[in-house]
Amino acid sequence: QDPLTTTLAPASPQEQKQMLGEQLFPLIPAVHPTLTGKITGMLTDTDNSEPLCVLETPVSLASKADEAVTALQE
Amino acid sequence: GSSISWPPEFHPGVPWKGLQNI
Repeated sequence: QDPLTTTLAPASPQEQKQMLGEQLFPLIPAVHPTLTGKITGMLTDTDNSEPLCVLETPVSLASKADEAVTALQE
Repeated sequence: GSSISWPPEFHPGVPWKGLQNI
């Protein structure tokens, strides 16, 4: 049983997003020292499966952050 | 062009502004 999923389950959608953002934010600077707030917001502003995947699979963080930065710069 | 306001920027401890219509 994943503790984060368990924690999120009873929360409102808005609260779930907030929690996911809080978890993601400190991880972003490791792959992209700039645009941390934007990347976090971008990953958070999707279906919950996206930020959950990044949190549960750290190796996907870099690629997701790269996608976010690319999209932001277009 | 269109102004770039998306995505909303996330700040820890600050209520996030995204998806306000949910």
